[in-house]
Amino acid sequence: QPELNEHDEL
Amino acid sequence: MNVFRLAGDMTHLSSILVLLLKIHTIKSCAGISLKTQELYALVFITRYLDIFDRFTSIYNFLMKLIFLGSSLSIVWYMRRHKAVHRSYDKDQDTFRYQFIVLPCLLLALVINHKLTFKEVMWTFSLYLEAVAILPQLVLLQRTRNIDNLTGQYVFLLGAYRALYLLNWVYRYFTEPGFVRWITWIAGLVQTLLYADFFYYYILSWKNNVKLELPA
Repeated sequence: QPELNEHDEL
Repeated sequence: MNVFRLAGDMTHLSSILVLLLKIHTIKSCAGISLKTQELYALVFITRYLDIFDRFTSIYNFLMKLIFLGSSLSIVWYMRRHKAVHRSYDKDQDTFRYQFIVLPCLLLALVINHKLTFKEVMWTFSLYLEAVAILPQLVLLQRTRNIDNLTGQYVFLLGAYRALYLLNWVYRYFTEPGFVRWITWIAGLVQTLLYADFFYYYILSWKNNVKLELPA
C-alpha cells in the first residue's frame, strides 16, 4: 500500500 | 511531535518574524525578493488547502494561520505599502519564477501520493518550497551590502528545513513504517540550495565581516 500521507506536519 | 520538528517550526516562525520586523519597523524591504515572498505565499496556500477539513491539533491549526497571514501580509507590504514598496528593488529582482512554478506543477502531477486535487496541490507546495528561495539567493548575489536582518532571515529559513531533515531521521527510527520519499527528497534539495549561503554566512560571522555572496 503506498505510504500513507496524513499531512501531520506543517 | 519531536524536538527537531518543534525547533524547525520555531526557526521557521522566527525567520518570518525577523522579516516582518524589518519591514514593519524600518519600513524597508531592501535586499528582499518579492518573487520569493509571493512563491512562499503560494506554497502556504496550496499546502494548507485542508486547513478546515483536516484537523490535526490546535498547534497545527494556529501555525497554519500564522504562516498564511504573515506571508500574505509581507507580500501586501511589499506591493501596496508606499514606503516599503519604494525600497523594493524590482530591477534586480528579475527571476522569472514561471520557470520554477510550471515544472513543480508538472512534477506534482507525475510524482505524488494520490492523484487528487488536494494531494497534487500539497505535493506541488513541497516541490515549490524547495526552490522558492532561488529568486532571493539570486538577489543576494546582486545586492552588494546585505544587511544583517536579511542575512538572518535567509539563514533561519534554511536552518528550519535542515532541522526538519533531523526530524524525519528521528521519525524514521522511532515510528515503524514512517517513509516519506517525496517530502524527504524535496526537503533535502531545499536544504542543499542553502549550502553555499550557509558557508559564506558562517564565514562572515566567524571573521566578523560583512556578508557578501560571490556573484
